[in-house]
Parts: sequence; structure tokens; C-alpha cells
Amino acid sequence: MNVFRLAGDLAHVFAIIILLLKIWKTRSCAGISGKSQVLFALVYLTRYLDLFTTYVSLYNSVMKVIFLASSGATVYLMYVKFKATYDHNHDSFRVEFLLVPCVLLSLLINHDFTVMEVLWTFSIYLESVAILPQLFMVSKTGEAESITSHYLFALGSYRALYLLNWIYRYFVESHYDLIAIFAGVVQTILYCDFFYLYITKVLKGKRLQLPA
Amino acid sequence: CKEPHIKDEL
Repeated sequence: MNVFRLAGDLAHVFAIIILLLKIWKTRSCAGISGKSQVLFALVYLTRYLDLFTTYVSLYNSVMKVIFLASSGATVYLMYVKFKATYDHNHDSFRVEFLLVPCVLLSLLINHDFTVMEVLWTFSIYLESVAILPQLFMVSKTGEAESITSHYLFALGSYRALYLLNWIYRYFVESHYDLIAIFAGVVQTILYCDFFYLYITKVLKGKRLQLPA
Repeated sequence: CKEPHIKDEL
């Protein structure tokens, strides 16, 4: 555990809490892509199956349970409790364009051809692109509420901080995982455009509105 | 012999 890794994890938890609180307080999930949230739930489900097979630390197990429970809660709030506020029409990204390539890639490029390892690899690949339906929704409506922007910024920062963690671990512990690094780089690149808008607009108190 | 792939991250 190093400072980048811890900061990354905290940013990740923070992002999820922001989102849950926003939905709960406003009693609405307007502007949030349910498809991205379902994909994230799938990411955690396929990655944290090892909760039952391998014990790393109390910290790891607790965080895994937090991610599983909070993503489950988010999906429940969006598709059951506050279903009426879910903006179907703007959430039109075709998820099969993400799921099919991730399944194929995880079958082809993995560390070991076992069920657990392929599922882990699938979750890593899927996580890197799971935000696309949300970014697509923002680009379609041309704007995002500031709370949604804070959520996206925290969620994007998490993987960027993990990149620093991997650089640190490579030099200090000689530990590296090419699949995670490759997917992490892709994931962070997808947020770059958003980071730019967030820093130039949202932090200056303006709404995040895309140029027409 | 191949070492098992370590997954200590989230």
C-alpha cells in the first residue's frame, strides 16, 4: 500500500458516495446513465468473486464489499425506487459494443485460461470502458449537473492515481501487471476530455456545458 | 513453474 493507491481507493469510494447521495437527496437519477451503473456492477461482480477464495487483507475485503453493495444499491435506486426519474431516452449507448469486445479480448489476452482469471480480466477490460454510456449521455444532452461532474472527476481520478501507484510499484517493488496497466491507461485517456472541461469550467463555478 | 497471478489491488 502506498499513498497513490490509498488516494485512488479513497477517490473511488468518494465517487460512489457522491453518486448515491445525489440520487438519494434529490430523489432523482436524472442525468445518470443506468447502463454505466449496470456495467460497473458487472465489473465488481466478476472481479470480486475472489472474495470467497482468496484473502488479502481486511482492508481489501471491506472495500470489495463496499463496492459490491454500493453499486448494487445504485442500480436498485435507478431501476426500481426512482425508476420514473431515469432518463431512458438519452441513455442510448449500445452496450453490446462494449461487452462483446471485452468478452473476446479477455478470452484471448489473459494471464491464465481459468474461469476466475478470465472473469478478472473481463472486469478489468470492461471497467476501462464502462463510463462510455455516461460520457455519451453527457455529450448527448450537452451538459451535466455540477454534482454529476464531481462524481465523474472523482471516478476518473481514481484510475489516474492507480497509474501513479503502478509506476511506484514498478520501481519500488518490481511489481507490474501489463493487463491492468494497459486498461488503466485506456480508462484514464477516456476521461481526459472531461478533466479538461471540469478544470476549465466546473471549478470556475460554471455549468458543464459542451460547445454546441 | 508459474507463479499465481497476484491480485492485491481493487
